[in-house]
Amino acid sequence: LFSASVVDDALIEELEEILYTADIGSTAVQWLLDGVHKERKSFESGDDVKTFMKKEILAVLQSVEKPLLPPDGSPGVLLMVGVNGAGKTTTIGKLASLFRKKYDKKVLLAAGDTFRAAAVEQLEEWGRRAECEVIKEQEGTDPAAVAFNAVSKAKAQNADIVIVDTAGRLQNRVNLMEELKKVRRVIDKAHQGAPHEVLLVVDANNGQNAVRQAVEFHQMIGLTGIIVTKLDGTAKGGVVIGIARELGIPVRLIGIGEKIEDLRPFNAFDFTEALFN
Amino acid sequence: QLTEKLESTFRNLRGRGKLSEDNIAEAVREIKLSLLEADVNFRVVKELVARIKERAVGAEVMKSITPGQQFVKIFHDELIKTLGEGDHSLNFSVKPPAVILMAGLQGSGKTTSAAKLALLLKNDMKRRVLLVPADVYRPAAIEQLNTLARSIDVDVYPTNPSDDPVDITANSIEYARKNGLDTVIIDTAGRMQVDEALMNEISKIREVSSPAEVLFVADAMTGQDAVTVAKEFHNRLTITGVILTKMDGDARGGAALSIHNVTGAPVKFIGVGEKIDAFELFHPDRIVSRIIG
Ligand SMILES: Nc1nc2c(ncn2[C@@H]2O[C@H](COP(=O)(O)OP(=O)(O)OP(=O)(O)O)[C@@H](O)[C@H]2O)c(=O)[nH]1
Ligand SMILES: Nc1nc2c(ncn2[C@@H]2O[C@H](COP(=O)(O)OP(=O)(O)OP(=O)(O)O)[C@@H](O)[C@H]2O)c(=O)[nH]1
Ligand SMILES: [Mg+2]
Ligand SMILES: [Mg+2]
Repeated sequence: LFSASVVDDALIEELEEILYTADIGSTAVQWLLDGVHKERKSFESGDDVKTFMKKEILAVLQSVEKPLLPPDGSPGVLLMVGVNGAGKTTTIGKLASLFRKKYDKKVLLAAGDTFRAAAVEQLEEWGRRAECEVIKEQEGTDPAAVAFNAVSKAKAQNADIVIVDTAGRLQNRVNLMEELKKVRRVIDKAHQGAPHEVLLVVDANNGQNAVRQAVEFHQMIGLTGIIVTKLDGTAKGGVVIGIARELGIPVRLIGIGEKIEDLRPFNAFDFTEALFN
Repeated sequence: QLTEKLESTFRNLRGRGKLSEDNIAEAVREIKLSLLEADVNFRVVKELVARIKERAVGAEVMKSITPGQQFVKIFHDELIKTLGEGDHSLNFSVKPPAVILMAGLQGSGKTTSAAKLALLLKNDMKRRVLLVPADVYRPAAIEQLNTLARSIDVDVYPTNPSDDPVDITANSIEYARKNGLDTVIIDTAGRMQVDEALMNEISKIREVSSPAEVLFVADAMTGQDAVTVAKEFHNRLTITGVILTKMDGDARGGAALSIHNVTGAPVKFIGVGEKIDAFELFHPDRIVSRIIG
């Protein structure tokens, strides 16, 4: 079928391996290969084909590249959500430090995971490292109550920013997703218009389930951004392409390690280059 | 007359000949795609499909199903056999205390699973377990394991963040020996397989503990990189078993096949929730249906 062009079965196989092993997913892989097939007469080498695909991917990712600035809102409120172990609590520590140091913001952290063992202690340690106050309640308190109290306190103290931590939850657990919906609703009750940012934290090691996460969380509470963590490993995080194509949710930040400074703005160009390395 | 009629009936019942490359081509394509969408690694998919196709071609077509459907059934059974092979129990036939080492990437569920395993061993096998918090890096990791241990009334070795994980390991085993505890479960910090310093650390931990089991704890939502990660952990530690966590989610769980393919280690347990009793023995049937889709 492709014998007249450089795009033969061997090249297709090679490209599929690169794309699939980057967790790009079958829908996006098909989209890219359809594009390659359309342009097949214009390629003079396998490298030409790769350059073409990089360009297609870059266009998609550039359309969702949007830096995260500390939201105005007196206070600006950020809600961190995501599945278990994605890196929410750690990212909050990094973000709090960034907002305080780089933007000179007064940041309060809300210990909204009232369920998991030592979740509050973990956030408190990050609060110490970022030099930000942590608002917490008794273990087992309704997370919505914690969020409400933190936002109210922030208004009273004239804090600039509140970052609300939540317990990890799998998107198919209906009662936990309902709980999150309630947390969001209560934050708005405490301060109209809040939360100003709702950020889904996604582990770069995840496969296609990350797209399901984005779809479900977005449907439940509306996302304003994605943060991809653990990009200091060997996983490429290609699911971002599927999420971008399907939902268009902006990718704001990436986590590249476990230290407080290991947070970077999402850069579409660097990310696309890394997919093909 | 009647004999002829009966013969033709039997001939039809015997089906339409044999499975061939052609009459299963569509099913092969669909299975490949399904496995990729289930997060099975690209090369593992290629290898599995080639191997099973070779086994299937030439088989007699069964009555009342199409060749494609029969290939899917053969594939399904092969995967169950693959994931079912190996010893799915824990090896305790060692001089006590038996050490179980938990290893894996950040956030995969090691600490939670360590406690879940402790509870299962205590309840089902009446073992006397010591939980050991050897993660001195993650904020409140020691508190996390302490809290979990308290909740199930299992001993936990006293640790400070200033301690060295290799010393913690050696000292805790000595402690277990002196106090008649027959099982030591070592919780370690999450680490990337490309982090030289931390991989050296866990190699040393393995060296001083001579574990009866090295359990690789992997998130059921892990994608293609499962092979790269598992291969390196296996190279360094010799994985004896896998715990697949967060199976209460809707991830297809293809990582299980990828990990088994590169380590040969059986999945021994699955995590099915955040609660400490959400822990089960692994049975291949459910995950295979999930993966094939
Ligand atoms: N290497 C690396 N590790 C990370 C990164 N972000 C988070 N982690 C680690 O991932 C693990 C889980 O992080 P947490 O912050 O506890 O994740 P979480 O989403 O709050 O987890 P739950 O609250 O239990 O759902 C910890 O060991 C973190 O140090 C990252 O960018 N790179
Ligand atoms: N739903 C669900 N959550 C789980 C399961 N196993 C662990 N978790 C959750 O996953 C998150 C991470 O678990 P941890 O035990 O902290 O993971 P870890 O591997 O010790 O993390 P690090 O020490 O940071 O590498 C926590 O929120 C756990 O409650 C499971 O089977 N199902
Ligand atoms: Mg957390
Ligand atoms: Mg842990």
